Amino acid sequence: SLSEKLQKTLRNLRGLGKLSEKNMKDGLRDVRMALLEADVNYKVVKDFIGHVQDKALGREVLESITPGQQLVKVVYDELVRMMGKEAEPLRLSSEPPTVIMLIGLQGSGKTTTAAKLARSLRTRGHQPLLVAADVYRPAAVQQLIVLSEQLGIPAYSDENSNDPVGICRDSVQHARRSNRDVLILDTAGRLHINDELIEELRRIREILHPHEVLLVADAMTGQDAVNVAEQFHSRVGITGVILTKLDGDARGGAALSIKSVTGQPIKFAGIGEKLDAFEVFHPDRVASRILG
Amino acid sequence: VLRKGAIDEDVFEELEATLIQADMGVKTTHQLVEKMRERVKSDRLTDAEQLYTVLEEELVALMSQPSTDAHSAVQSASPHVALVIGVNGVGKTTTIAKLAHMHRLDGKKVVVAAADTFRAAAIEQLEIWAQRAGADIVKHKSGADPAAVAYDALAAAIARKCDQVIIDTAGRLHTKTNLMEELKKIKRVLGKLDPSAPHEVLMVLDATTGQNALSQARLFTEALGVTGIILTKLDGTAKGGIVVAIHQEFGIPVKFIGVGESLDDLKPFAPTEFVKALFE
Ligand SMILES: Nc1nc2c(ncn2[C@@H]2O[C@H](COP(=O)(O)OP(=O)(O)OP(=O)(O)O)[C@@H](O)[C@H]2O)c(=O)[nH]1
Ligand SMILES: Nc1nc2c(ncn2[C@@H]2O[C@H](COP(=O)(O)OP(=O)(O)OP(=O)(O)O)[C@@H](O)[C@H]2O)c(=O)[nH]1
Ligand SMILES: [Mg+2]
Ligand SMILES: [Mg+2]
Repeated sequence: SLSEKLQKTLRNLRGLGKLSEKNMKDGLRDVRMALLEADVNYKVVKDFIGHVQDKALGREVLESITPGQQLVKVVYDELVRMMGKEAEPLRLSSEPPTVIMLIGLQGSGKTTTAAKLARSLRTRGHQPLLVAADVYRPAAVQQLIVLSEQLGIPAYSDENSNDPVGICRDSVQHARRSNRDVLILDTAGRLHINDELIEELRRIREILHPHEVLLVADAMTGQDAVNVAEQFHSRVGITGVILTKLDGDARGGAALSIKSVTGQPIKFAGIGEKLDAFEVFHPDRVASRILG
Repeated sequence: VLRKGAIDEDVFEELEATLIQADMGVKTTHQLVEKMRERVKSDRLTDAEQLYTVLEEELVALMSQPSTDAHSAVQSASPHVALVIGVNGVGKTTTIAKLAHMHRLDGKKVVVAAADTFRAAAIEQLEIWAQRAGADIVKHKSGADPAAVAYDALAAAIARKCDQVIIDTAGRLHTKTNLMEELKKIKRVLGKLDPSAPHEVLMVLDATTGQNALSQARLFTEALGVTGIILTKLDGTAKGGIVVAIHQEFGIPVKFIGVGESLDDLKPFAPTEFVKALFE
């Protein structure tokens, strides 16, 4: 682990005055390697090490803990701070229906997450409506309908339409008529570089004015996380992130990359395939994971 | 990419940045950079362009090495059985459709097995793809034993004298022991009908995946013996450099790449093209 590595690297510094650029150099290199191995983006790591150095510089090397422990604490605190110290709640509208739009790359977990989110909202006293706006993937609508039936939560779909924008627009009326106060739009997976499909998302956004546009991202994403997040944010605009598949052993450095490049909060974590495997995002847990 | 001019420390730093950002990982990147420092000295390279040419040759040679499995003996098996595995959402079902389509273009008879009996509408998804690709499908009810589906598919393929059996399995994280046991059972059960089956164990890997791909490769190969990787979603911006690290550590070759969501978006792995794309 990074703590063990740093103990060794910085063992000669104990009680030796202040942490300086020179005596921290080797320790910071260990931190850099650990973050890269954890899939934090190369450029994000560069900035991050700069922040850590600023924070750590000039601190007295305490007698009570090792310099390694001290540096780890600075890194950990800085990771937690950068990933959003406290959980940020979902934005709900004072004039229902609240519209939540889920977007992201192919296979990231949007459809499953839509159902999980619906279940979670119902637990908190809401009446969610799931909207099957993926008309491209074979049996995608069926997938959402099966999940909605498992939960006993209504789903809106239109088997006669191949227009996701129209489906989303019509779902609003349907929500009002059936007294549903939250709409969850499940969109088709798409590449951040597919102009046509990005434009489709922009049109849905324009017409429905979603209160939340959440990027659903896979926790095992590597260096490409910055490109994906940056493009979805600049071209569509996101208000938050849901990180999925955190029940695996991916270190999850993508969390830091995505947060740092979009500035948007990571709101939830997918922690399994079952529909109750869903929780508020805990930056401290992911920080420990990233540090290994 | 810094490809011209004298070879100085900036060039090595740029090289390191490129390889890391391609998801090659710290270990493989450092090995390659060190190797290039040696080559600069031994080959007396003076221009950065030369350095990149040498590196590309090195990588192409690495990724072109044949795998250690008895490939040719296995290809002639009939029906040839491919077990497709991988973590959730990487593109297994879609890739199976593409493989079936490819075999159909060669005039082969294909059976696909809907052995993902767990995920919502997984069977329906494969049914639609099988129809589009012109493959037969063997399926049971949702919730059925995946090993039973795989067994029945191979039995049907033998009876119908089909050429290819491709088995779709549910996505699963490699860290879930009970799910890995389920895969081992599928493999054992296939062996009852044909001791040499499955002839291929193909791990589908998403090109956007980072270092976790190493853990996936490790655990899937420990459990089943992975014979090849299919790297999907290379039509995005991710480079998929992790396959270089996987090749270094486990000797597993990349057999195909996925470059889109349609039936013909599957290409045989071409090391030269792959390496060129790493540096674009
Ligand atoms: N282990 C685990 N699996 C997950 C999680 N979230 C989703 N999955 C699985 O990931 C796979 C992909 O999920 P989907 O919901 O189909 O993903 P998607 O983003 O809707 O896919 P597209 O619509 O094709 O873009 C499925 O096998 C899900 O069961 C999670 O938090 N943990
Ligand atoms: N752009 C792109 N998308 C792909 C590629 N391969 C698969 N996909 C998409 O990735 C998503 C997931 O594909 P699936 O075939 O359902 O993946 P899977 O591994 O079977 O998923 P689970 O069974 O849920 O684990 C779908 O939206 C596919 O269209 C590819 O090469 N490029
Ligand atoms: Mg979906
Ligand atoms: Mg599948």
